[in-house]
Amino acid sequence: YKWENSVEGIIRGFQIVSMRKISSCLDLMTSKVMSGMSQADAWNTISIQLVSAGESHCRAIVISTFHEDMSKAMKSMSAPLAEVMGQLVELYAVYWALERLGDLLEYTSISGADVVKLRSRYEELLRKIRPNAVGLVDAFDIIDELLQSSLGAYDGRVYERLMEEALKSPLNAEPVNQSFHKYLKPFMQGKL
Amino acid sequence: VNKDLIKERAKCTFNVTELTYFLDGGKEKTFERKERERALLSKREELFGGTPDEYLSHKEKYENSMRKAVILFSLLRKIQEANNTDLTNYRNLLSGVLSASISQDGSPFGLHYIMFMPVFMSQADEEQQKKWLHRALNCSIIGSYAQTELGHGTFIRGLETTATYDPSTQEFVLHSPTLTSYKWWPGGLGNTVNYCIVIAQLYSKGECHGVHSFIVQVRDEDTHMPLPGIKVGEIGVKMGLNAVNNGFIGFDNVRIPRTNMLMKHAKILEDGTYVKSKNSKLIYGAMVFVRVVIVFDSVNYLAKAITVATRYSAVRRQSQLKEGEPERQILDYVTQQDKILTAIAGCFAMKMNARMLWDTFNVINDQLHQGNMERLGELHALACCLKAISTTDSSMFTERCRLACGGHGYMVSSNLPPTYALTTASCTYEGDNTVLLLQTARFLLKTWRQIDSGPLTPTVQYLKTVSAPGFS
Repeated sequence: YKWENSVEGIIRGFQIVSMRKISSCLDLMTSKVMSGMSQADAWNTISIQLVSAGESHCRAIVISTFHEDMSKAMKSMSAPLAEVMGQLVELYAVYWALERLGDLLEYTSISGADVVKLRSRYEELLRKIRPNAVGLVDAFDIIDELLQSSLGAYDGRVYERLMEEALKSPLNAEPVNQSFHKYLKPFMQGKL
Repeated sequence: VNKDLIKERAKCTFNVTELTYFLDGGKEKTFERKERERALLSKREELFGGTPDEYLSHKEKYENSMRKAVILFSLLRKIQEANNTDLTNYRNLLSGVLSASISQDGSPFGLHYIMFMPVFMSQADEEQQKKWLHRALNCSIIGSYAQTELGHGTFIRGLETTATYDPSTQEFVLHSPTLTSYKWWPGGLGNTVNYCIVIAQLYSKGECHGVHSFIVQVRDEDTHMPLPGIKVGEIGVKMGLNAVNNGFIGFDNVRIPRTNMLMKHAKILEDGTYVKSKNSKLIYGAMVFVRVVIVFDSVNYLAKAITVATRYSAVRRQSQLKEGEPERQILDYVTQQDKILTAIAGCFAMKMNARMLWDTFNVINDQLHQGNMERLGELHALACCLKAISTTDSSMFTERCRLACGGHGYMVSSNLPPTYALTTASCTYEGDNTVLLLQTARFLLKTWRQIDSGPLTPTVQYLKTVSAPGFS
């Protein structure tokens, strides 16, 4: 086994991390039980590592499912769309590889030079996907009424909407709020 | 339309509609969704007009959400009447209309569709379905699902509420023996529902038979007053989900007919004899279904957050990258791309995984009903960890989207804070994520112990490959 900086290589890396963590948890459980600890106490003692193993297993599944199912779907997509989808899959895999670098360094044969290349590839992917960012979210086709956001409406009238929403504040309904006469004015005039 | 957004759309290299069809699952599905949205928009003013919720009191918020929910669910009822036989249609309705809820703070009818109905359909026998299902489907009765207690969460064997069978009257006596046994958190329970599925320890002939489900009338169908012996109310303000009307309920020796125990699987006969379920694991189907819906929900919430953050980042200009240049779109900064583009990728990844989980659920659910339990453990572990990771990631990426929008993203009108409140809530409800990952780990350790004793199920097959001699 040799580390590869490809999506398949990263998936394999996460699978190895998952396997090693599971195996390590079982070894720990066994040694604790052998040394007289109850099964339940042993489980509780290593539960942080168990959660971590569960998460790594899931990361391996999520990335590989994304990769495999998208690869199948891409066969029936137009070339420009398939290209962007391929970039998204790779971005996702590289992002999580960099996020879980500690695990990969501990359990796989990834090297410092591989990490440098991964970081560079990550930045390159961001650059490639950037022009399609708006198109990618437009494709979710969420109507403004459901999005309910002053910042995210389709027409991009961000500042106008922020101001329209601000004017709906009940504090803008009257020029002087009654708290001025009741509290602030007496306080400012030293009458309290 | 803002000029920068026009430019962004002009330089897109792919056909956006093609991707929309893919995301919806085909051109027809897009048209169906559009049809549902058209129905919603026919009530635009009633649903989306008026004072924003954030300026209302807690009580007014509930009353307003109830007004809107009645309009929305009347539409949902009509749509469902046309498609009420298909589970996929039902899930689509839940994910499409309900989770893309008109309220930023959830809906008091949510639990009726997400929990009450699926649990009832999977646990009620034919007679019970005949009696209640039609009424539940058309919302003549509205239900909630009460499992969690004030002092007891995921560990359901620890629940304290009791249902003791009295053969002399053929009734169960429901009782909350302690304050900690009060049911706590069910959506809609506060002031909305009149029925509830209650999980309680079943006692008959002096013996405890473990937890079972009972359908209990909580309020009078006409006056809506709580029935005698029932103490019901709302639990108060939360971080988000304040229109969901989460409630508490306690029972003071409340009597319900024997036929109110959901008896598709286990039964109590008239004389109090307990008939065990042929397969106690069949009840897991509804739980897994709910987790599948949560994964789809997470995708929907995240899709909203990334749409907001991406469009804002194209419109917002800040600082000069090089001296003398005009202010740049913030989307041009790599740190901004790091926050947003990864969230977009995460949303697509989770969408594909939600579909995979749904397909796996359908395959294994069919096997379960044919008596094949082989992959139940795998399905349970998969649903647990995907629920945990999808909600954790959705919450984390939504927060990154909020941060990507600076101070404006902190405004409630951006819808990012309410969306974060919804996503982070999903990390704890229907199984706290830490507990769910521990359940996945239990399955993995069991699998690892048996790795040499035969073939592994598909989602753990990789363990064999990467542990082969000489591999790593």
